[in-house]
Amino acid sequence: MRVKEVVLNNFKSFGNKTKIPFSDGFNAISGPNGSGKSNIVDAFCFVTGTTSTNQMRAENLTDLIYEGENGKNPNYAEVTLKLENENGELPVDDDEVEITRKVKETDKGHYSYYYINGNSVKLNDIRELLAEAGVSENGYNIIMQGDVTGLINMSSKNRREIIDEIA
Amino acid sequence: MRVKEVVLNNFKSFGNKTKIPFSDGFNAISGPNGSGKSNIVDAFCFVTGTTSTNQMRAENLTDLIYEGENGKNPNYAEVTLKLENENGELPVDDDEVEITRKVKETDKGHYSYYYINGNSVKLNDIRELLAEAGVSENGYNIIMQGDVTGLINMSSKNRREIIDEIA
Amino acid sequence: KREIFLNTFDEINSNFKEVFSKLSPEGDAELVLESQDDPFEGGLTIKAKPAGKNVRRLEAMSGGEKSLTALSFIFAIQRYNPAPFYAFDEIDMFLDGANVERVAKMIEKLSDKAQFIVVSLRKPTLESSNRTIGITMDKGVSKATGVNLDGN
Amino acid sequence: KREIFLNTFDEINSNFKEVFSKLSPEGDAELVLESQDDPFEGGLTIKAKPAGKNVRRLEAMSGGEKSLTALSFIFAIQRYNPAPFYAFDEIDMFLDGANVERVAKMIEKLSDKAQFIVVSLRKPTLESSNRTIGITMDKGVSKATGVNLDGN
Ligand SMILES: Nc1ncnc2c1ncn2[C@@H]1O[C@H](COP(=O)(O)OP(=O)(O)OP(=O)(O)O)[C@@H](O)[C@H]1O
Ligand SMILES: Nc1ncnc2c1ncn2[C@@H]1O[C@H](COP(=O)(O)OP(=O)(O)OP(=O)(O)O)[C@@H](O)[C@H]1O
Ligand SMILES: [Mg+2]
Ligand SMILES: [Mg+2]
Repeated sequence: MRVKEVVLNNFKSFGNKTKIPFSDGFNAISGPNGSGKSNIVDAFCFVTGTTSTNQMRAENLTDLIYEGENGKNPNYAEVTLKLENENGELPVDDDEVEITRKVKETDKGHYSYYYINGNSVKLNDIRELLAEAGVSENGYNIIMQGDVTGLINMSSKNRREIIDEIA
Repeated sequence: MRVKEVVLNNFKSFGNKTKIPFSDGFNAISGPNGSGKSNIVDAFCFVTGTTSTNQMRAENLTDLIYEGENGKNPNYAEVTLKLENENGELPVDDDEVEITRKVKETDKGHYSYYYINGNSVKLNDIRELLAEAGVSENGYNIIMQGDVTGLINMSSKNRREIIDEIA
Repeated sequence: KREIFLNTFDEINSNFKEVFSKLSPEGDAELVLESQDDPFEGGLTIKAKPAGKNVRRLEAMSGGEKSLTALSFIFAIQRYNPAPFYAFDEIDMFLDGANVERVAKMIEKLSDKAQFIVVSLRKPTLESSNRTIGITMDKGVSKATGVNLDGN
Repeated sequence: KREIFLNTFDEINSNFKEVFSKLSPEGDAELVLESQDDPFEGGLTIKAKPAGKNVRRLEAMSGGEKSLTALSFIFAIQRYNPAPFYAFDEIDMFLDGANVERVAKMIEKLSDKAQFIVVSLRKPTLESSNRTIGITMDKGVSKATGVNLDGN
């Protein structure tokens, strides 16, 4: 399984619907400070079901909605992950699986929506589906900026618990 | 006032007495990972009177003593800072001021020694002397590796207290 | 339960030793359980001996050495429990030129079996990738460039 | 006491705005007291608006933007309360090429009035210095090289 493309729609600094396709193998993302690179990694956290807004440098989910200069303020943010499933790692019939997560702000508060291949689901459905393919929050497959030495700074007990979860 | 030279004697990875002279203006220090660059900055913290061993990546003061491969294990670590005092910023008569801090390990425990121009003094004498010239622990004139964004991550109260101390 | 844990631990430990020796040639490192008899009583520490040095407390290591040790641990876990894709944000931040090269080469090798999406500002990392996506910002809006090369 | 604090604050704030606009051209930033009437009741926050963007929460800024903002604050304090020497360990870690240049140029300019000792792995920083000292390690022992050039 691999990521074919991620689509950021009003997510953080991506004020225009932006499709970013990835190739097999080793993809690199670069650009100036503040251009939006880490926001793409935040989008991966968001769409794979991260519940900690701090990890995405936000206080509330609504902070993830694009806030523009010129008052262009959409009321929702959405990220779609398109996964290629030709080896059937994901327990779904299709060769391509689309996972979407959306947060919408209204005067009554914020609402979250989740979709797998267009069907409305719960957040846990997305997390379980990805866990089947080996993507999980503690799998250390997403490493945020500055976090690489976290493994060294943590307590020895916490470090052992990483192995507990894998075993 | 400026630093003419720092002398590291059995301090951390500097197992040989090493003199490092500095010029006026902008000095840069470079070299491979793990070569000892940050240990030089730790030496500055040590000799200017830092009391937090954590800041120098040590648990006890004795961790700062060079520990060698071949059993060469000296029982003391010493750092000397040679300051040029031609403008009289330091309240001492001499044109050059030498500050030395030494930690020695014996079976009875560890001992600390402090010297200004060869005279035995207390740690506080060194700190007060340097404070006269504008060098103090909270003056932010020594920034450790990875700490630069600390000012952003700290609480707003702590940040205001930085101004309190200056005022 | 202890059995399962120890089997997992041993395999990850053997991966860890191997990866570390590739990233820090002539260096050795190993994972150590603080409490061998009942692993769940103690934690897990790392004994790392960079090339030509004594084992030293973990905190005394340099920024670059800590990065290589942490990455060795992460790659060791990944080899045991592979994920289909990895997203890394500036993992090469502390590394000097030679070490950036080693990490980039290792990712290049591992990218046979898994997909890597790596944010980086370092030339050796970008040059080892099979594709680079540029991100720029214009008046507060981010956009991606170079996504249509490589016949995509 | 409040008087003294406010005078110090205003001067550092004005330094801060000036330094930030040099490090982040077309950007603005300012220091803000949470509680204007009794400063000691509240904290001190930073409102930073990098070039072409809205003011955003401090934590939402990128790694490079946080570095530039923090360095602007440090240089602002230093301008008010100068120290004779500064020792910086890899303050350019998060910065892209253009920003490393700006910070290096600023240190070069400030080095007229104060001595800087800066550890760095970045070429623009090393090239802006008037002297570079090399550190290497041999069998676990560090040594300094290049200390005898420049007629020292
Ligand atoms: N909700 C939002 N709306 C608009 N812009 C946002 C939003 N949240 C964050 N940003 C902007 O995104 C920018 C940060 O982007 P990001 O952290 O991805 O940068 P980066 O490319 O990783 O930079 P660096 O190389 O410095 O780490 C900040 O300038 C911030 O103001
Ligand atoms: N007491 C000691 N005796 C001998 N070596 C020591 C001692 N304390 C620390 N070291 C060694 O010093 C080295 C770290 O040096 P330092 O942190 O200065 O490296 P650095 O040049 O800053 O590297 P980087 O670029 O990765 O930050 C480590 O390898 C550590 O083992
Ligand atoms: Mg970033
Ligand atoms: Mg260092």
